[in-house]
Amino acid sequence: ATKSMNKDEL
Amino acid sequence: MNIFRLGGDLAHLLAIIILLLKIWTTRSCAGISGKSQILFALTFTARYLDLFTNFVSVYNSVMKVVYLAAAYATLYLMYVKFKATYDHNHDTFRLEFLILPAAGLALIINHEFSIIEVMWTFSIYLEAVAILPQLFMVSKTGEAESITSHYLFALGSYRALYIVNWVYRYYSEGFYDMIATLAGVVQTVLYCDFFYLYITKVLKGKKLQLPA
Repeated sequence: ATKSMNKDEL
Repeated sequence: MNIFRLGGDLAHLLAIIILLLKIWTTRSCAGISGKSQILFALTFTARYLDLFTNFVSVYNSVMKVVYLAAAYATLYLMYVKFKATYDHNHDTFRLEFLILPAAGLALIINHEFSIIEVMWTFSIYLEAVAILPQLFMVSKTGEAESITSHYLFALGSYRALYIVNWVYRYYSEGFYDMIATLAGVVQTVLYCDFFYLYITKVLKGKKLQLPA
């Protein structure tokens, strides 16, 4: 999938 | 964190500082698109809704606060303090033509259909096109002050460095985010002709003149 979900970037 | 992303964040911070300094020291926002600044403030607001709920690191939280504060400070300077110097006549891009498609697309293409995720996706799509009113204004006025072109160069470099960061993260940790990456490519491509003019003209001490 295109998933990342972990928002550790600005 | 990697040097590409850190470099990107610092380029972004530099751009924001250059803009604030330009407006504050010249006490004028001539040549600056208030509409783009509205879109940036919207972008950060929609993206950092998790500021108090999702702690990543001190660096992450501090930068989010700095970006939000700087965005709203810029709006204050442009629309309140130095309102008289705001160039309404050349800042005419219709914001709804950018906000509505970004919102619509965020509802259709996202990683997860939840409020926080759709707002994040909206901020990603909006940021990709947020510079259009500014580039449109520069093309209408046909030129830009050198300080404004330095601002644009730093701003364009930030997302270009993020693209390198995403390539690096893909090969080093298998991380990828197609939505952020594709929007980042669109965002960076929009600066290409400006980058060309900046490197061929501004760095040679000439003024940034766009072919009318």
